[in-house]
Amino acid sequence: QDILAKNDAIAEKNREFLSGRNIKTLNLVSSPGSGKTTLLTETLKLLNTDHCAVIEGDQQTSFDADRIRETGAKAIQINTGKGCHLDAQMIAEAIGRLIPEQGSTLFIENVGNLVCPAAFDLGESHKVAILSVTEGEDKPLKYPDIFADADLMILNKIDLLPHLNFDLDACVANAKRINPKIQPLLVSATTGEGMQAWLDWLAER
Amino acid sequence: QDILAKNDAIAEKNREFLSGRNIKTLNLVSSPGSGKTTLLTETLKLLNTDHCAVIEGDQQTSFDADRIRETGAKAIQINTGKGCHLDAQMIAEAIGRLIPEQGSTLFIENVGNLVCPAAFDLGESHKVAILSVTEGEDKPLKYPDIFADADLMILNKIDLLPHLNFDLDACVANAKRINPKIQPLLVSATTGEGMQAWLDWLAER
Ligand SMILES: Nc1nc2c(ncn2[C@@H]2O[C@H](COP(=O)(O)OP(=O)(O)OP(=O)(O)O)[C@@H](O)[C@H]2O)c(=O)[nH]1
Ligand SMILES: Nc1nc2c(ncn2[C@@H]2O[C@H](COP(=O)(O)OP(=O)(O)OP(=O)(O)O)[C@@H](O)[C@H]2O)c(=O)[nH]1
Ligand SMILES: [Mg+2]
Ligand SMILES: [Mg+2]
Ligand SMILES: [Zn+2]
Ligand SMILES: [Zn+2]
Repeated sequence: QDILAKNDAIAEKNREFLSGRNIKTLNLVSSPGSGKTTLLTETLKLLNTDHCAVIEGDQQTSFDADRIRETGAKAIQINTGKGCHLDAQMIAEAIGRLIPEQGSTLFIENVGNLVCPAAFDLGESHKVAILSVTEGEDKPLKYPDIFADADLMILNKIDLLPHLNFDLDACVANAKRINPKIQPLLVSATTGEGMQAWLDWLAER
Repeated sequence: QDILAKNDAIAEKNREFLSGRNIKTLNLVSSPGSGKTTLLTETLKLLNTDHCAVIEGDQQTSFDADRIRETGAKAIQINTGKGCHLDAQMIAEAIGRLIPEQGSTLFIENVGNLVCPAAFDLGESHKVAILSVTEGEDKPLKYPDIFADADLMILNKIDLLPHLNFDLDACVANAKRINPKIQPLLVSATTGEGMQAWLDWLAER
């Protein structure tokens, strides 16, 4: 469809620019409140924030960009208003403002939405899907497109597992049915469990 | 915009039909995995399912309609494919298939999405927003449109409160800033806490 074709063209330009400058770019997607911002802030506390930047996407408020900036990292907040996803044009403009340096890492936190961001390539090097264990093991099958092009599925909030009926094996099996190459990673952004494996994965990309 | 105007015209036709037959119609909206289906199944176990029907919306699968049918209630599953919300045309067709009886209750479970369903009137008599306490107290401000026209905000999964840093007062204050008339209701769909107040609210509509 025309909107998507236009978006993909701009995404390709973004990708060319970013990979040309060796900028590792992650598109973090998840439902509202799965822990994207918490995971990012905890991650930034463990990295050199001089070599990181964040593009934050939300309908309203700059709460998330404010939380990111508390770590010392640069952040740009995009407010989409009624819009339900970031698109490549928004990212192109944000890159123009941020001017990320060679060899840096650019995190993009997409609007909390398990549906629409799947259709909009931003020019990222990797898509990371975050599923909170509180959401249930059937979500990869019910919202397949977002897991279909994710390289990594972070299962967050594992500290709550003792209080839930979450079927971890079923969840991973469901995700692999949609995307055999997806790699699951168990994490608690609040307790720190699993953070080292996530940092290792980042470092290897 | 043209798509919305078209939708609203069909929604008005739906509303005329449903209210004309005294059919109480609830549009349940929330993020993926906040507990819409669990709440509905627990609710249906406490109601006379002969006088209830459910329209289920999901990108893929009929898991939710199957779960509803286990209670004895009639359910229709709509799969939206890439679509991120139910619209009035889909509801009109579903009503045509269900033919809900006079004085019955029609539950609509929208696609898990805190953004897009806000823009699409379905012809419901009431919009019910469900926020899981695991999602965080800032969500009403970050996703304002969905709370702006909800009559009721069900705060679900309160059984998990002892293990979370959820600021209940802040959440309610945030919701009332967006919509001074919204009524908060604390519920756990799994333990049953708060279910009587929810049934009372339903009975009074
Ligand atoms: N128990 C627990 N809570 C968590 C964890 N990670 C995040 N949270 C909580 O989950 C809530 C939502 O976290 P956020 O980081 O705002 O989630 P988000 O995905 O950025 O939300 P949006 O940007 O609005 O879509 C907050 O109350 C966090 O404290 C975790 O690992 N365990
Ligand atoms: N602890 C707890 N878990 C709950 C509660 N309600 C639902 N859940 C769990 O939350 C998960 C998701 O529940 P669903 O009913 O599928 O949520 P949903 O909103 O219908 O999800 P979608 O239709 O996919 O958007 C399941 O594992 C449920 O068991 C609750 O009150 N407390
Ligand atoms: Mg966030
Ligand atoms: Mg459901
Ligand atoms: Zn969308
Ligand atoms: Zn939409």
